[in-house]
Formats: sequence, structure tokens, C-alpha cells
Amino acid sequence: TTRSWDFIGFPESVKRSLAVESDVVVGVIDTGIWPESDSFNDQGFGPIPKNWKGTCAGGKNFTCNKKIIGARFYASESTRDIDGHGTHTASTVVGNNVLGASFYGLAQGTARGGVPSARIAAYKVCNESGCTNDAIMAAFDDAIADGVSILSVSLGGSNIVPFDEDPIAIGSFHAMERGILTVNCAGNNGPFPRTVSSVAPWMITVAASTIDRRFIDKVILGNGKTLIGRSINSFSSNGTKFPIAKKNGNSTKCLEDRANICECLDSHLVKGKIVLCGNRANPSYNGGHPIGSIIKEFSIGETNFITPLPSLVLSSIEYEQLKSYMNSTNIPKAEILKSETIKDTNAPTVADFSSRGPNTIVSEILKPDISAPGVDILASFSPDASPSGKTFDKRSAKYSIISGTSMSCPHVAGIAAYLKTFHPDWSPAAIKSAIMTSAKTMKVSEDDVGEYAYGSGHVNPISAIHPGLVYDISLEDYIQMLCNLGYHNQKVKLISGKNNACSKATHRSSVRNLNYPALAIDVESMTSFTIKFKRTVTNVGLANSTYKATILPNPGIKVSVVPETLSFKSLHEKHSFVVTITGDKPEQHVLTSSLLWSDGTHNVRSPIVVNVLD
Amino acid sequence: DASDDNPKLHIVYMGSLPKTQYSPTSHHLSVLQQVFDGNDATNSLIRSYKRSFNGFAAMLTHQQKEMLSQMEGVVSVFPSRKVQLH
Repeated sequence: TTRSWDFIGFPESVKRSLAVESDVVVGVIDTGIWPESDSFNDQGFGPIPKNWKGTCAGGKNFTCNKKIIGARFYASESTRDIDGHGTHTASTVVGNNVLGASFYGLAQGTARGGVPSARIAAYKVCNESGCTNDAIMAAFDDAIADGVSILSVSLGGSNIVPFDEDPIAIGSFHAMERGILTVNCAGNNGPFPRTVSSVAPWMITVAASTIDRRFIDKVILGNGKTLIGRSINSFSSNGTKFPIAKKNGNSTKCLEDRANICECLDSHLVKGKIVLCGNRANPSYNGGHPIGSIIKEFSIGETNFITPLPSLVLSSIEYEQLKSYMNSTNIPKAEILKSETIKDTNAPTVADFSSRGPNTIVSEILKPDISAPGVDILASFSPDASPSGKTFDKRSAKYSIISGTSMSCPHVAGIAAYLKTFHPDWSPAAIKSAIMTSAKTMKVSEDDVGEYAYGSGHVNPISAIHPGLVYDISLEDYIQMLCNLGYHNQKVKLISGKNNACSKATHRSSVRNLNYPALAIDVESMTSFTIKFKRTVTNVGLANSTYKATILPNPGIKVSVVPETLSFKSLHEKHSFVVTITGDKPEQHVLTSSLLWSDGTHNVRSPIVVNVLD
Repeated sequence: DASDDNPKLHIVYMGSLPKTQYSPTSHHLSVLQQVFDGNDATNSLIRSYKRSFNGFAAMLTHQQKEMLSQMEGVVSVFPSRKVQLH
């Protein structure tokens, strides 16, 4: 957060309504928090908001303050975070401004949350052995009743499950009923398609993108050649070159094949030396104590990580250059330099690891919804946790650098909380719509479908305050969608508490008419199609305004909007329109376009995605 | 696994809380008693969800899970799996 908020155009100087912000409570369902972190210091905070119904039940060795006003735990004996993840995500959403934060001098700057004057309620659902569904259900049950304003949930399953068997979908549905928006991460199973596991339309699902600060590190070989790699290496060798181990293992305990990927090491071969670890991204170093390590480019979908030793990750080409040098000399040596940061002019791009759409449960709901910074994010950490995740790494850090959709999620939670301070009466769907329709377009690689990677685009918080129009969705709309999806009336009645929940005519094809701020549909290949989407927008911009529609052309489809102009005479006035998409035996797998409503001041953009089934 | 009779932690989701006067925990126990003998239902109940929505977590065999899934008032019964930090 020493760079990410500035990068998305959300500077420290942003206009704030501090009195309102201090009444906002962000619930964080995670690994707990480290209460003594500077990010959660309560200096300058006033009394607890009057409408707060929660409690401080943080357990052993956990004290709340005027910043941390709620704490509960469902795993272990306390809300105290001994992993670091929850402290990192919570401080990204609501952390105070902390000057001079860094990880051993790396990524130095002011660490800050999206809503630094807001309060936090921590719900710990994980312990050393993991996070369980029953604890997540309990956390939602409490957080909703406690009266949180926004929920940030940086966890989820790897598999896609039906809404009524997914605790985050269930919990966020009941949160939405009470006006609480849940922000959830897309998952880290990218870049492969159909991997997004957070698919319910009533929550906002966040993909991870890069920021313009990129970490690199260098290794200087004994022959003077410098190779450039990546990793977050806080160690400096101060100009000393160390020998490179020619073999990592040759004993019965540590066979050569396993040693070559640093799954095990023979101490007598590696002590005081740099080891080569092949393509094992997360070496165990079991049995040996090398001075450093060099790893070949890790697998697709992985990211930079903090290393427990002076280490770096090289591309396959540079790794081979290193091996060639090693074989050319009897005593190969190298110096691994401390990481440094460079400006990445390509940012933002979606991270490889970020899970991709399409949504396999409800294809009409484009997921993920939005993209936000989630790569190499510096935020507060638990001093009790190992920053590299290795038990032998005894360093203790108040801040750490982590990547994942877990890190992008609290950025959007912070923006949602910020919007809530300007529009306290807006529904969760309206806040979500404002975030989505104001998003910036993003770059994408040729082999990626952009909208399946980043959803509506990259978060654009200042524009989101004044979206002009919103696509609102009521509880009744979501109930009708469940009926249209085929959920039995009796089930929907139980979920919603409404009698005759599915009394209106239901049809699977009507799911596309949920008033979602993105348009997505599956069509059969080798057939012609005409699809109509109905949408309604609510004027939240200028009372007297006229919006005109513009369609981003795609040669594979024809898109029309009726009417093409919407004239508003008052605020909160609603107008409906129909988007018609026609295509003739499409050849591409995915056809994309977008609909833009503009009054010259506000731009309200919705992606259009036609998925051609094979 | 249908052949596995070892009880496992499951979530029994029952939807919204009724608006009329309602005692969730005693209802949850009475639901469980329909698939358990004697006091085993009390020992099986791990947690009740009763503040914002309705449901409970309980140790159930596959057969008990199947029986509960068919009961009136139950939306879904699913295993309490582990999820990942992302």
C-alpha cells in the first residue's frame, strides 16, 4: 500500500468525510489481526459508533481499542493473527497512515488503508491447519448481526460449488439482505479459464493486477556477468561472492534427483554455498544450510515471494547461462544482490495467478467483476509470523510484501467503504455498480480473454464516487434470479423468508435480465443468434441529464440499444433499455464489446461478453 | 463417500431466521434428534447459526446427511471443507 493506492489514483489528499468515515465498520473475515500494529493504533479516534452492536471477544491476549472495535474467533484461542495474512488484508482496507513503512528497506513509503478513519471488526476463521466453512458461516452470522458496513473476505475454495453449498455465497446473501456488500477475492488458480470460484452476483469478486512498482534482483557471477531475476530478497551480501554448490546431494537420505530441486540437501555439500534449485518455486532446504539459492523460472501462475535466504528466480535462458558458467570453472562463485524496485510502464496487467472466468455456475454473470492491485503489496504483518513462511527464517517484520487476489480484495473493500461514506443509503448493488461501471479499460495478452481476467476493468475510485447512473438490484430481483435458475420455490422461500417466492413466471433464459452492470451470455457454436438483455439504470448524477449510448464495435456481432438516448428530469429517476446482440455462426470462441452511456461528464461502461460454446 | 460411516463435520443450512418467535438451538437439536438416537444429537451439534440466518454445524454420517437433506426446512447439507487464503 506504499504505492498501490497512489497508483490507482487514490492519493492521501483525497477528499474525505472524516466524521462519516469514522462511523464505518469494516468486517474482515480472515486469520485475525495483530492488534499492536501501528496500522490499528487508535490515537485520535473518537467513541465507538452508536449503531455498533458487536463486541470485543478477542480471547487470550487480545485487547480492542477505538480503532479495533470488534473481535471474535472461531479457530484457535484468540483473534490474534499469527499468520500475517489477516493483518495484511485488514491494514489494506482500514489501516492508519504509517510513515516510513518498509520490508527491510524495500518498498519504503507510507503504508495506508483505503479508509484510515474507519473502524475494524476482525473475525478469525483460520488456524495453523486452515480455514473451515463452519467457521466462515459463524463469522458471517456474527458480523451481519454486529452491524458491519462492509465485509472483506480474502479466502475461498478452489472448486466452484452451488450457491447453497458455498458459505461465502450464503453469508454474503444474508449480508446483502441487510445492506452490507461483501467483497471477495477471485482466487489464485489462473491463468486457466473457468477457475474463478467466487461467482454469486450479490458480492463483488476481485481479480489481481500489477502496479507500476516491480521488484527485480541481480546475481553477479564470478566472471563478472550480471543476470537479472525476480524475488523479494531483503538480504545484502555486501560485495562478497559465495561459492556455488556443484552438487546438492548424493546420499541415501538425499538422492540427487530430489537434491537438484532442493527438496533435500546434504549439509556437507551445501554449507556456506549458493545452491541451484531447478524449477521448484518453494524449496524446503531440508537437511542443509546453504548461504543462498537460485531458482529457475517457476511455473505459470506463480508470483514473486519473499525468500528466507539471499535468493533469486531466473528465466530458463538465464538459468542455463548460470549453469554454463558453473560448468566452465572449478570454483564457481556468485553474489546475490538485495532486491530493488523499477518502474513497470506496462502496469496494470492482470496477474497470471488471478483466477479467470467464465462463470461456470451462472454464465450470465460475468466474473470476476473488477481488478485491483494484488501483486507485491506492502502492508502490515504479524511480527510472530515468518515473512517467508519458513520456520527456520527467524526474521520478524511489522510489514511484509505479499501477492494474491487476497491483496486485491481489500483494495476494493476500501473503495466500497469510501463510497459508502458519500452514499450511505446506497444498496450493495448500487455501490458495486458504481465501482464496475467507472472502471478503466486494461491491457491483456493475446491469448487471454480480457473480461474473463479483469471483469469490468481496473478500479477507478474517484470516478466511482460520481458514477452518473447505477444498475441497482433489489433483494426481490435476486430472489427472482434464483427462481429463474431453477431453485425450487420451497428452497427460495426458506432462503429469502418470503412466501410465494417463485410466484412470477420463471424461465432459465430470464437470468440474463438480472440488472447486472455487465452483460454476458453463452451461445451455441455454428448457429445464428439474437439475444436481448433488459436493463434499468437509476440517475444518481445530474437531475437534468441526457445520456447517449455508444457501442464498442466487434466485427463478429451486431449490438444495438433501444432507446439510444435516455433523458432524465430528476435524481433517482429510472429508465429501461434493451440491448440486442445478433451474430451469425461466430468463428471466435469469445466475442466482446461494451456499452457506454455518457452525458459528456459521466461515463458508465458495461462489458459485453458472448461465449461461444464448443 | 457413501460407504464411509465415520461422522464428519457438516453444515446444515436452513435459510433465513423465521420472523415469528423462534428458539434456534432447540429447533436445531430437535431436527438432529430425528436422525440420532438418544443424547447423541446434543454431542453432535457443534455450532448454531442463529443471529443473522438459520442453520447449524454438526457431526454427521453420510446416511444422516442424506436424511437431513430431505427434511422440510432444510435448504442444503454440505461438508465443512477447508478453504484457502488467496
